[in-house]
Amino acid sequence: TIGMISLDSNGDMAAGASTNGLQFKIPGRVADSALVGSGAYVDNEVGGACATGDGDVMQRFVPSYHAVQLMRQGVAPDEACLDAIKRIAKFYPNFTGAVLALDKDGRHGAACHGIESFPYSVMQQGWTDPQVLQIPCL
Amino acid sequence: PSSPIVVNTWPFINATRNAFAKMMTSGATCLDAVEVGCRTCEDEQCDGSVGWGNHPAEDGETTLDALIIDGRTMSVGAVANLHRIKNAISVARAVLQYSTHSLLVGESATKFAIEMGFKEEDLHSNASIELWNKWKNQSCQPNFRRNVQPDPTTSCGPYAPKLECDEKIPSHGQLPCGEHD
Repeated sequence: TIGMISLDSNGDMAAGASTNGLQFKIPGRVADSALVGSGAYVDNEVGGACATGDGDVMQRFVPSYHAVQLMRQGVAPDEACLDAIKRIAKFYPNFTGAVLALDKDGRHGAACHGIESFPYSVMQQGWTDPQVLQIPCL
Repeated sequence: PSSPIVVNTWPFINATRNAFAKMMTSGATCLDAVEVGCRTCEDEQCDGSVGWGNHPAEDGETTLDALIIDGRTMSVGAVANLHRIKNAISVARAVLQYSTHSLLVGESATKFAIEMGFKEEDLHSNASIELWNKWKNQSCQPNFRRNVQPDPTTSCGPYAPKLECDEKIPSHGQLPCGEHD
């Protein structure tokens, strides 16, 4: 699954996600990636977030919306993602997933669970190539 | 003015690069950037979890889900369980652009996509067919069904509800290990 957030020079933001879902899923099953607030969420006034991982579990907690709402209250992107992840882990200690957030000021952060580390990609003005950041997971 | 930036899950750097390059193009928007970035991954079939030709369902078919959101207007377009169209993110963008709905699903989403000029294509690949054949030969394991007969942990379907369900609903930890979107 790819989840993506962008911030342009006007301060406008967008977010999105795309996936082919789980292999061997029951036909008709829909992943979190298509669902607003789960796969992604964004609000120009605050920032955006997107998620990847076990979509059946993650969509029950709308983690992207959760992270954006926390950022609205002043929480930093990484802390907002961590809170969203912890909320899921409380009920599903074996789930695998990550949440990535970018705020309107260009600060970004992520949190993850169920794997050793989570890589995410960043490209910003002045860089010649994207960088991959790796964060340790819960 | 803000300093433009693109971030995305996983080390899909071609998606990041293309999204950022699009955003820096005159007249392009951050929405264009997200569409181009996700479409890059769909075309490259990033790690097998994005795009056509991977992750077949029980019936062997690959279907796609995608979502795009405009943070300025809160406009949304999404498609789910999309059949036979390769670029799901662009269909999601078309839902945003050419309808007042938020989410279209299944064959109806495909019909909408075709009406909007998208090409209908087979999403099977040699890899997905091979993967599915292997799964069938391994008694359809892993399997996401429960409380059905025949026993989904040892047998393929078709399945029907078990007359007496297990009292305890299994936690997610007991579901197929390591499977995720």
